[in-house]
Amino acid sequence: DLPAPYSDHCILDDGTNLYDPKNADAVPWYNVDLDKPPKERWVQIATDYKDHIHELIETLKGLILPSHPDALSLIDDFFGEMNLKIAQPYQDEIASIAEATDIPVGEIVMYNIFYEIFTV
Amino acid sequence: CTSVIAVDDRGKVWHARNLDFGLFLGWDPKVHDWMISAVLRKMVVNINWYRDGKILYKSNNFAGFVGIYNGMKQGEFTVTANERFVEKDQGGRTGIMKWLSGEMADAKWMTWLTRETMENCNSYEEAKEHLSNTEMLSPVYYILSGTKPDQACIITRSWEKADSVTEITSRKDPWFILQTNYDPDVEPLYLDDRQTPGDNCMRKLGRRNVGFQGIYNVLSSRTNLNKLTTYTVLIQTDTGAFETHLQSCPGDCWPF
Repeated sequence: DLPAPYSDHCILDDGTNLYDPKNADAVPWYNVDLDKPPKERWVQIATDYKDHIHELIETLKGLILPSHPDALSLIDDFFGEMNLKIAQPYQDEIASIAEATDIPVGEIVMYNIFYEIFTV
Repeated sequence: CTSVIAVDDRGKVWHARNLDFGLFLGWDPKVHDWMISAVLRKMVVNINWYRDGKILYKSNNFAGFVGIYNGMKQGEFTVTANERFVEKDQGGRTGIMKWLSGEMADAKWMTWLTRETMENCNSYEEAKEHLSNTEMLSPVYYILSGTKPDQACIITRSWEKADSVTEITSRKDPWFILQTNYDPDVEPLYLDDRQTPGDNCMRKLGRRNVGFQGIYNVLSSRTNLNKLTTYTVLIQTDTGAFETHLQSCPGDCWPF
């Protein structure tokens, strides 16, 4: 068992209810239209979240760079070239997000293949 | 991560998950939180995916991310994906190298395989077949449910195909599946056992109390809720109800 206060705790034991359907309103809804060209599908979301996407990428780079000084150029060059090999419609969708956020395409590729990179 | 499928006492199927993301990606000692998890919480959006002027399916995503971890096709099926850890030479990075070398040129990236399943499959059985047998670049657990009480399974994936498909009907408690990041027949690492407390909490909930409120409370219980948890998504495939709730675990809370 983990030590208190980190131990398991089923809140049903206390009769606690944390569910409030109104809290779901904090997460906005968007439409992605698959009938539109891939380059147009993500522009709205990418534009609205440009600052947060920048923050995420910068945080990631900050975590990688101290131990690997060449990581930035590796990301931009290696993953940038990789986008040309990625199947459609993902290649165009990723390129359009890079364009809308003014972030190098390699960094958006890295973000989008996060799962494969970090699954060991 | 923790994914849950539960069948209530009227036979209705409910599906939910906690997304835990950002392990070892920078601990912020000032606010006692993982850096990446904290940033991702601000980037969660729900998406209605349209085709031919109609909603084809729903998902939630991180802004700027085009793949899918969780998707629901109303009246048909819901899928969530949990990370699977395997031996070093069978993971995602090796998969990328094989893809780059052309050895696995046709293999699918995990979140894009999920998306293609949402876009091209029209039933639980079709989705199960596609998620089980399509070559992919990384291991994963796909947790899949339909709309009937026996339509729920864990698809344990490696590169080529499913290593196993575990049906809800084969479980000790055949009314729910709670899946974390371990193979169904493997005991979790004692430091990371979210399976035992999650199973116990589900049993306390009981079949008659299954619903958004009950499952949300199970997923808001430690240690299924931990410092890595960014959101809980609650899904009812028959009605199309799809709710994403941002989550965090402030204060004294297990880091993963």
